[in-house]
Amino acid sequence: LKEKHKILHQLLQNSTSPVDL
Amino acid sequence: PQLADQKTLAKQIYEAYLKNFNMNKAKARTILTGKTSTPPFVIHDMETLQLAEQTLVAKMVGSAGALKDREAEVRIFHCCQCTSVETVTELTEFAKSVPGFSSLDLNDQVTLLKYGVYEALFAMLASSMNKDGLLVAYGSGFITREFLKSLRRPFSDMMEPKFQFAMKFNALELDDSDLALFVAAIICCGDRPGLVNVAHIERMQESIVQVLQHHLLANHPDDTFLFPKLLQKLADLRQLVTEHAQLVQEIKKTEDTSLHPLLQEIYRDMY
Repeated sequence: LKEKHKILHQLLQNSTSPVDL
Repeated sequence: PQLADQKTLAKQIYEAYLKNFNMNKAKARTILTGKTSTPPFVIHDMETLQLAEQTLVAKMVGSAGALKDREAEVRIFHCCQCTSVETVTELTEFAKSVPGFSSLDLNDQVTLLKYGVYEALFAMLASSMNKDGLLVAYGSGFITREFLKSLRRPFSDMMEPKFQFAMKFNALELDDSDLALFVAAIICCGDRPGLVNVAHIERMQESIVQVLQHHLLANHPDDTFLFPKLLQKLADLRQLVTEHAQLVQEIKKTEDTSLHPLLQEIYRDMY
């Protein structure tokens, strides 16, 4: 599941993560 | 002691909500009721849309970028995606501040967000809506419902169901302290597909829902049925998200538009 949701996973692990379009 | 624990939980969740969300109902209502020194710029046709793009949302649309020459519908769709990505990021931070969430299995945290963020997003979007339109660009713009309805299909079908939900939801007159608990209850939901540690999440959900029930009784003593009405809204939101996900899939199939990778992750194998 983590593999399929890399950005969500990254957001959960990092305090703030800019997500650029 | 149990009541004290409940009050602490309610306070923690409310503080996390105020801290993590850029827009809230109190702010939105101040703008929508004309109590700010500068009223929002009204987007009601193609001309005012272009003006807004040059000033309010230049960064989002990337006025010098690839979207400059695309049709209005595609540019608006892109803006909606930007706002959604920002809200998902805020919701993730909010979820992490809900007591117990961060100690859940990481796969379960992902699942709760995957299924919860859009329901939460549409519940909160209602705060920025009235019957005539929606606040955009952090409250500096207001796009009219009629203009959104006048776009070509399938884009014109995007927002109208959200307005219809919002009008009924706003009639419940929730404030930010109620919404904070409601959003927490949406996210900590024990029946999302694929959860590993259901019992753990159900315990969390139970305490949040109990706090919500007591908070509503205290905060809205004249509306004794507010709690069951809100439980019904959870089901309505699930339906709203299902229909929204179908529409996005249709747009992805039939239109030449890109979908942000974060939103792709969320929509993939959702329902």
